[in-house]
Amino acid sequence: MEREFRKTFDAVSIHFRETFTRLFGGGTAKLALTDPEHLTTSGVEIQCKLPGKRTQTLSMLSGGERSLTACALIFALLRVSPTPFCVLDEVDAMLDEANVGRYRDMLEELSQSTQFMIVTHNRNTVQVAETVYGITMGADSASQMISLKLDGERVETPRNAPLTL
Amino acid sequence: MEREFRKTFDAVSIHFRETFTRLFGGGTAKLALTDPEHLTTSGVEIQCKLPGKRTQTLSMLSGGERSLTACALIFALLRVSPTPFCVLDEVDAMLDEANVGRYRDMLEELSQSTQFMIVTHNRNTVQVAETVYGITMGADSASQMISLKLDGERVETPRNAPLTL
Amino acid sequence: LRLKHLELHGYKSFAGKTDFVFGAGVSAIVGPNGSGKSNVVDGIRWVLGEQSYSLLRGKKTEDMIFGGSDLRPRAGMAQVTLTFDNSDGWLPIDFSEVAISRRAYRDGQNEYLLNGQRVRLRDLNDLMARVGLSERTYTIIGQGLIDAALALKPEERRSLFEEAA
Amino acid sequence: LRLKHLELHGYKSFAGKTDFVFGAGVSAIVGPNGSGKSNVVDGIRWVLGEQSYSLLRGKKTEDMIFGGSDLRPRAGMAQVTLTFDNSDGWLPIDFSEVAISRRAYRDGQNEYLLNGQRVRLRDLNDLMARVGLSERTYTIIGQGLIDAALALKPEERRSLFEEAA
Ligand SMILES: Nc1ncnc2c1ncn2[C@@H]1O[C@H](COP(=O)(O)OP(=O)(O)OP(=O)(O)O)[C@@H](O)[C@H]1O
Ligand SMILES: Nc1ncnc2c1ncn2[C@@H]1O[C@H](COP(=O)(O)OP(=O)(O)OP(=O)(O)O)[C@@H](O)[C@H]1O
Ligand SMILES: [Mg+2]
Ligand SMILES: [Mg+2]
Repeated sequence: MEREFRKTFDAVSIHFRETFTRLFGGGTAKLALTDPEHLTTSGVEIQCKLPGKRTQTLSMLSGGERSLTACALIFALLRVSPTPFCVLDEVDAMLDEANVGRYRDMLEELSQSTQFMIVTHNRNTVQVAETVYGITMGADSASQMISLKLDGERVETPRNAPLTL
Repeated sequence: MEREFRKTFDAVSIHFRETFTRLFGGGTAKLALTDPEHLTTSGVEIQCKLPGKRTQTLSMLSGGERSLTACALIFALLRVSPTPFCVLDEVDAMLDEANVGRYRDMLEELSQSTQFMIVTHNRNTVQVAETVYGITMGADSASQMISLKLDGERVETPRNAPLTL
Repeated sequence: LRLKHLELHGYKSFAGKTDFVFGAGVSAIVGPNGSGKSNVVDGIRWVLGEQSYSLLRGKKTEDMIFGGSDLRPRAGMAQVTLTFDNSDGWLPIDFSEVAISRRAYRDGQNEYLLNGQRVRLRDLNDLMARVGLSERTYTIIGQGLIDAALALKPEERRSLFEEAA
Repeated sequence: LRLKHLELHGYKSFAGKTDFVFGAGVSAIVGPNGSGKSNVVDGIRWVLGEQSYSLLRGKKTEDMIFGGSDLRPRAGMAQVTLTFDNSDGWLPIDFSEVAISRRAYRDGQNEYLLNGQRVRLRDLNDLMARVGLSERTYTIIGQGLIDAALALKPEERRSLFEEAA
C-alpha cells in the first residue's frame, strides 16, 4: 500500500514537472512529500516557480495561474493513471489567450488516449473538439440540445440558434 | 440599531427586485428575513425565480446565474448605501454575451454616482470604461503599466503591447 | 473509445429525452448561462452513483427530477443512462456494450440498472471501483472547482494520489 | 469624483513606482494572467488598513513587498498611497486632498500615514469607519469571490446589511 503510493507519487511528480512547464511555456514546479518518513500519512505539497519569478507560495499565484497549475496536476494524474474518460466543466474560464492555447494543445494530445467531455464558453478551446453540442433553454424551461457541425477548423452555428460561442 | 437594519433591509429589498429583473432581462427575486420577530439576529435569505422557471434554491443556479444574482445584490446595496468607490475583480468571468451586456449597462448607469475600478478580460465590459490601464509582466518579473487610449467606443492597444484583450 | 452515449430523461432541466453521442477525442458542450451544460455533468456524476447531493448542487432526490415550469408540467421520474463500449473488455462484464442507468422517483426512491437489470448500489460501486471510477476526484472537475486541488491541505491532497494508485 | 490616484511602489509585483490616475466613471485594468491586475486590487485593500493576510493572498508582511527575481533585486519596503479628492468635504479632514499611505518593511513593521503624517492604525480605522470604508465587504469584490454573498449563511449575510446601515 505504501509502496503503491510512493510509486504513484514518483510517477506523477515526473509528469507534473513536464505538464507544468509545457502549460506555462516555462518555469519549473515539483511535488514534495510533507513527511517522507511516514508514507502512510504524508501529505503532498506543490512548489512552483513561474517563468522568471522566484519560487512562491501557491496563495500568491494569480487566478489564471492557479487554474493552469491545477490543470497541470490533473493532466499528470491522467497520464500516470488514466481514467476511462474525463469531464472538465469550464476549467478554462480564467485563462488568457496564450494560456488557453497551450491548455488546448495539451488537451488535444491527451485526448488521443482519454475521451474528454468539456464544457466551455471559449471559442479557442472548442476548436479541438471533434463533437460539439449546443444547449439552449427552451421557452418551456426545458433544455434543448442541437448538434453543431464542425467545418474544418471552425464551428458553425445555425443562424437561429441563440448560442453564445 | 434594529430600526436601522430594518430600514436598510427594506430599501435594499426594493432595489434588489429591480436590479435582479434588469440584469436577467426578466424573472423576479426577493430578500426575506429568516426571523422577522427578532431583528437583531435575523438572517437574510435570497429567493429567486428566473425568467420562465419556478422559484428555486440558490444551489440549483448555474455558475453564470450565481454571478449575476450576486451582482444584483451588490448593486442594490450600492444604490441604498453608496460607498465612495467600488472595486470589482473579474466578476464577469462566467457571464455569457447577453448577460455581460446587461451587467455592463447597469455598471455604466451606477458609475454616474459611484467610481468603479474593474479588472476584466472581457472586451464588451471594457467598452464602458473611460480610463483603461494595461498591465504586463516585464522580463524582470516586475509589473509594468501602460495607459491605453480609448478611441470612440473602441480600445486601441499599441502594436507591441503583448496584451490579452 | 469508452463512452458511447449519454441519455438524460427528466433529469434536472432535461425534461425530454436527450441523447448525446460521443466520439473519440474531445466532445464539447456549449451554450448560454443557465441552459443546462453543467446539468449534463451532474447527470454523469449522478448515474455513476454519486450520493453527495452537495456535489450535485441539490439537497435531495427530488432536486434531480425536472421540476416543471409555467409551460410544462413537472416530471414524475428522472433517468440517466450512460452507455460504454466494452469490446475490449475493460469492464469486467460479459457484454460488448454496457449501459449503466439510474432512476429517481418523487418519493425519494433511487434505482440502479446494469444493462436493464436492477442491481444494488453497492454492486455498482464495486464495478466502478474496479475500473477506477469510484472516487472520481480527478475524473469529473465541476465548474469553479478547478483549483480545489490547490486549495486542499497537503494531507487531503494525498487522496488524489491514492486514487491514482 | 472621490478617487484621484493610486501609487504603488515596491508593493508585490510593482517593483517600480507606478501611478494610476482615476477619472469619473469606470476605470478598467486589463492584461494577461499573472501580470499584476489583482495585485492592484490587493494594494487598495491593503492601504485601507486590511489586517487579514488571507484576503491579501499572503501570510505575512514580507509577502507584500516585491520579492525580487532573477533579473531584479528584491525591495526593502512596500508603499501604497491612495489619494482622494476632498473638495466637498466627504472626508472629515481639513484638506481638499487626502492621501492615505501604508508602508511595510522586511522586519514586519507597518506604518500608516495621512497626508504625510504618521498616524496609528486605529486612527485610520476610525476615519474609514466614518466614511463607510471599514468593512469593505461590498466595496472590494476580489477575484473568484463574486458569489461569496450567495454562499454565506443567512446569518452571515446579515452583516452586509449592517454594513450598509
Ligand atoms: N430539477 C430541475 N428542474 C428544472 N430545472 C432545473 C432543475 N435543476 C436545475 N434546473 C435549472 O438548470 C439551470 C442551471 O443549469 P446549468 O447549471 O446546467 O447551467 P449552465 O449551462 O452550466 O450555465 P453556466 O454557463 O452559467 O454555467 C438552472 O437555471 C435551473 O433553473
Ligand atoms: N511579493 C511579491 N513579489 C513579487 N511578485 C509577486 C509578489 N506577490 C505576488 N507576486 C506575483 O504577482 C503575480 C500575480 O499577480 P496577479 O494576481 O495580480 O495577476 P493577475 O493579473 O490578476 O492575473 P489573472 O488574470 O490570472 O487573475 C504572481 O505571478 C506573483 O508571482
Ligand atoms: Mg455551468
Ligand atoms: Mg487576477
